[in-house]
Amino acid sequence: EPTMYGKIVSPNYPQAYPNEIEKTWDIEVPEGFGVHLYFTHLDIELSEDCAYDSVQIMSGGIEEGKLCGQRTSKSPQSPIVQEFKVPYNKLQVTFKSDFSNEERFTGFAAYYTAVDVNECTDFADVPCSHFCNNFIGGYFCSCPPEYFLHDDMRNCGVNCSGDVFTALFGVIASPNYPNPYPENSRCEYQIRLEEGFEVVVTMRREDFDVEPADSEGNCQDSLVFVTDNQQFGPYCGNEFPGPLTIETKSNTLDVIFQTDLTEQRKGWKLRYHGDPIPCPKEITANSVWEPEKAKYVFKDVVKITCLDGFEVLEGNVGSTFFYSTCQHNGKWSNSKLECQPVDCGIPEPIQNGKVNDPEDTLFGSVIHYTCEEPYYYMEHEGGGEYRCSGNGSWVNDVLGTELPKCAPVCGVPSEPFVGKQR
Amino acid sequence: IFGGQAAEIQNFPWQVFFQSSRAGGALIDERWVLTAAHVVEGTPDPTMYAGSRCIRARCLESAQRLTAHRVLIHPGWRPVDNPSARRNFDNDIALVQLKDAVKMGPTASPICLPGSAAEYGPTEGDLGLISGWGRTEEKDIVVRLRGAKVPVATLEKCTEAQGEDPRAEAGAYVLTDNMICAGGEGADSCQGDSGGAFAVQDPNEGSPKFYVAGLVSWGKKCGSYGVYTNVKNYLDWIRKTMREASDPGHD
Repeated sequence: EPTMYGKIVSPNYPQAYPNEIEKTWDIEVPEGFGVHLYFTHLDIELSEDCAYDSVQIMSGGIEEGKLCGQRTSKSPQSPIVQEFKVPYNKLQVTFKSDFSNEERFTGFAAYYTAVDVNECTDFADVPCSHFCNNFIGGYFCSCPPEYFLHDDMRNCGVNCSGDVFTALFGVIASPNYPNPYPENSRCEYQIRLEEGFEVVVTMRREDFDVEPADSEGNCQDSLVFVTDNQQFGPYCGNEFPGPLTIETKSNTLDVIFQTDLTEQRKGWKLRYHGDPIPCPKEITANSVWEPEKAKYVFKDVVKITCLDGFEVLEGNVGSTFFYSTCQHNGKWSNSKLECQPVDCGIPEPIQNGKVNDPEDTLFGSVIHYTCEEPYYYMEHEGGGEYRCSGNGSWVNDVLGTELPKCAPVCGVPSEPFVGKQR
Repeated sequence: IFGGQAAEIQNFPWQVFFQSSRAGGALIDERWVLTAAHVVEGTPDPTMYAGSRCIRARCLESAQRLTAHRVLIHPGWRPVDNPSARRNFDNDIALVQLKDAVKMGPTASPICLPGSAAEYGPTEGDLGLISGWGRTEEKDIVVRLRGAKVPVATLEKCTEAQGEDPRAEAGAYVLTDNMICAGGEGADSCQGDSGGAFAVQDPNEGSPKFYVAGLVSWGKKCGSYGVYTNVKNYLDWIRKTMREASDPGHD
């Protein structure tokens, strides 16, 4: 059982210790304490490197000391002739004698006590990233204001995640920028733009100062940009090492800034903006785009007007124009619509006349009406020629859309009356 | 027809047969028949046929039956109590609007109306064609169309013409400028030919083309001079009546 204190003496102490003996004591004090071992008597055969007889103090596999010979206190106020303090709670003491002693040696007497370890200072490794608080039997770490203690109870960080940027333009900077950023932190910022916009990040070289990479090229502190399907970075160094403009091809971007314990620098500041996705400038037959632009982007609306004689059919309804919108996926709406030649349809029949069977009834086609001669004639001037016009009507130069009328021919008998003379 | 001969309907394709009054008319349009007022007087719904030279019942089966939509008698036509004793035939003209259009062809086609120019007023000696199923020298009734050529005469000839009973008729008949006198050489229209066209060749057309200069109206005696309604005097009334009756809002 661990004890707070104790005493160990060599065999037969205070009489002479026997030859050829080896004895070990395992000293253990409660955890969180160190061991203070001090000898009040030491009388062991002296030899070079204590090779014959010795008392050896080991801690954690490391020899803290190996004693032989005679020691006397150097201070009249203290009986201690030799002492060891170890910041660990276990200690092993081994006494060993060889086969012969030319004189009588009485061995050693030693005491040990549990002593508080100042974990904050007694070890080479710093136990806390910021503030270390020692107490008897242990220690705890604490953080400056606005920092929080990580789950490892050793490191402090700042709460810098969670910001979501939805505006089309914005500036994002590391915490405290341009003052040193916090250590041991992971800052995640989200840029979430409307579909149809591409996040474009711009960085000035001088706006970037992050702890450089180690000798193997690994960033200690790093800035990373992540989209759904690609990653930019990690970036670190005295100036921004990446392209000054990053086109992410995505409307969402996660900005991740991770820092380690050491070496905090100015940090970084970036600007971003949403670049509307372009739609291809398509050449559609028989139509005109309005407005005419060199480049069309998301949310642009164009009015596509069919040339004269062409129309767009939506269901059974014909129209001379339609609207198309550049969509978030970079494609035009209504892209299936196209201007087709106007179809005037089958020409209407007329009374007492006929129309020739047209080869087609599309824009520009020509038909001819005729009357049933010789008993009917075309009442109006302009002939019977009709042309399929741009508005889908058969049009005559004189009558317009009015159909020709076949009027009876008057006064012409099909056979003349030949009167017989009396 | 006196002094005439058998004719084909192709010779007079405008000839219309009024079955109920056994008279004639002239087709002047797809939906209009011109006739004499006394033909349709008291006959608001006459039955007519076109396109047949023969008026037997069997023949008429293959003719075009014309149905009257309305009968429009000239407003100047004066009704009398006893039509058989009528002596004043002034304004003896009427229009019959048809319900359906007549299909034109070799046996049915209209005759032209006269132009308004002076040359459309027939002068003495001009030949006109008459046709009908009326009385002949031999028969009171014929079933086959007959036709004749008759010259235009002066109105005096018709005034001077002797009737069946000269004493009774002297000075009783009214002759006006609305009438044309024609005949005199044995060719004449007669009872049953009333309403038929007095067709004259258009002077302004190279190829033969006839217009209706007159309508068979009356005569003192068949076989000499006959009196015809001068259609040219009624052009305005004809056109106005046809225009107004064809107006969709007019009934």
